Amino acid sequence: LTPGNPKWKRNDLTYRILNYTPKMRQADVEKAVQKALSVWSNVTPLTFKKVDDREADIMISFAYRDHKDNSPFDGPNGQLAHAFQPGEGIGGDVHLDEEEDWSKDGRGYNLFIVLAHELGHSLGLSHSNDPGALMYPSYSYTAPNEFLLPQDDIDGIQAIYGQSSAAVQPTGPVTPQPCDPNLTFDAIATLRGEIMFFKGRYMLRKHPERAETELNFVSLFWPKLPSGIQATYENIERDEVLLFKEDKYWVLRGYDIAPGYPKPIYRLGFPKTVKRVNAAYNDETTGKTYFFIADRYWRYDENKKSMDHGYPRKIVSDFGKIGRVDAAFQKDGYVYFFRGTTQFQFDPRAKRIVRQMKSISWFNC
Amino acid sequence: LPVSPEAEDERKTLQLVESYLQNFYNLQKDQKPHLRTKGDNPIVEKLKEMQAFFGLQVTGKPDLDTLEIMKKSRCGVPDVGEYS
Repeated sequence: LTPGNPKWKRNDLTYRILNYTPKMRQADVEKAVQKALSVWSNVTPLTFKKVDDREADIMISFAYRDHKDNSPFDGPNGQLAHAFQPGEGIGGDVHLDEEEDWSKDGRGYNLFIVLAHELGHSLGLSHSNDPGALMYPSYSYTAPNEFLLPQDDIDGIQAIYGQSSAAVQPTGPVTPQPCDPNLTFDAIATLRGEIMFFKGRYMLRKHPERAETELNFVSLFWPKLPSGIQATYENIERDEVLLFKEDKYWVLRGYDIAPGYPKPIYRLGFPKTVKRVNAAYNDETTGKTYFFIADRYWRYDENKKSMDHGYPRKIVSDFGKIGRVDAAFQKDGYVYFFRGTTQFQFDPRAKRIVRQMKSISWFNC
Repeated sequence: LPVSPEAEDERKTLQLVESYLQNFYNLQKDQKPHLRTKGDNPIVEKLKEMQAFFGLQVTGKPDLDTLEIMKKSRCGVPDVGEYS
C-alpha cells in the first residue's frame, strides 16, 4: 500500500484517454484500457466510466521525455510508464512512455499489462516484491487471454476498497515458494543438465551446482508457450525437450521452440480417447519414452517413432504403489515420480521404489 | 590517456547503479557516490535496500544478479517512499 494510504473517496470513478500511440490501432488501445480497468473492477466495488470531454479522475496519456511532471521518461526501454496515487489534479493519472514499442501481444511491451500495473498505482497500490505479482516493478509478459490477477494483488486492492459484490470471491494464482512443503508440480524435465520444474505460469530452475533455485515465468524464456504445461521430457540424445498441454505438444530444440509446433499428440500414436498427458520421461539407456495418463501408461520407441505394442498397461502393474503421476523425470539412472507433495525414487533395473521423499527435496530447503 | 575498458565498464556500472537508485530508491542526486569507500556510504545503503526489496543477497555491491534486475525495463514509480 502507498504510504499515507491514499484512496479514492468514491467507488464510481471516471477515466479519459487523452491521446494514442501510433504503434497500435486506436481500437486496440481502448480495448487494452478497458481490460486493464476490469482487472481491478472485477475484484472490488470500483466502477470506471469513460468520459471524453472533461477532466476525469484517471487521465491516461502517452508522453515524451520531459513532460512537465518532474519525472521525465528515458526513451525506449528503461522506464515504461508511471502513475500517480489517488488525488486531485494529476492524482490517479497514468503516463505511458510514447517511445516504447507498445503492442497488444508479446512483441515489445504489452500495453494491457503495463496499464493494469499503473492503474494499481492510480488506485493506491505501491510495488510488491512478490515476483509473480502484477505490482512487481519489473515488466514481464503474460498473454492477455491467460492473465489472472495474482492473489497478492487481490489482497492489496481489497485491503483498500474491500471485496467485490460477487457471490463467489475471485481468487488468483499464488507465486510458488521453493520451500513450501505443500508445493506440487505440473511437469518436470531435465534440460542440458539442469532440472526445470513447471507450475502454472512459473518454472523453477535448479542447476545441480547452484545452491539457490531460480523462479521465472515460462513466458520469460518462451513467450509462445502457454502456461500450465502438463508433461515434459528431455530426449538427451536428440537434445530436445517435448512439452505437453491438453492434446498438443511443442518441441524445444536446445533452448528454442522448434518451428511448426504445436502438433497434435496423436502424431505420436495416442488413440483419440487420450485428451492429455499427465507425465512423461525418457529412458536414455533404452531409447524408450514412458507416457503416463490417468492410471495407465504407454511406451514409445524414440528410434522407431511409434508406440510399442501391448500398451497401455496399468501403472501399478509395473511401477508399484505410485499409482497416478503428476510429473516424472529420469536422472543418473533413476526415475523420480511426483504425486502431490510426495516423490518416489524408482530403480528401473530393480523395478522397484527405492526411496520416498518430499517433492521439494531438490531445493536444499 | 584512453580510458581502460575496465575503468570504462566501472564508470558505466556506477552510472547505471546511481541513476537506478536515484529514480527508485530516493538516492539524493548531490551525494558523490563511491562504490568503494567504507562506512555509511549512501549508495551502498540504498543498494542494500534495493537488494532486500528484490530478495537478492544483500551485499551492498553491484553484483551480477543486482545489475541484471537494474537493466530490466520497469515501472517508473519508485519502490520506496512518497511519489506524487
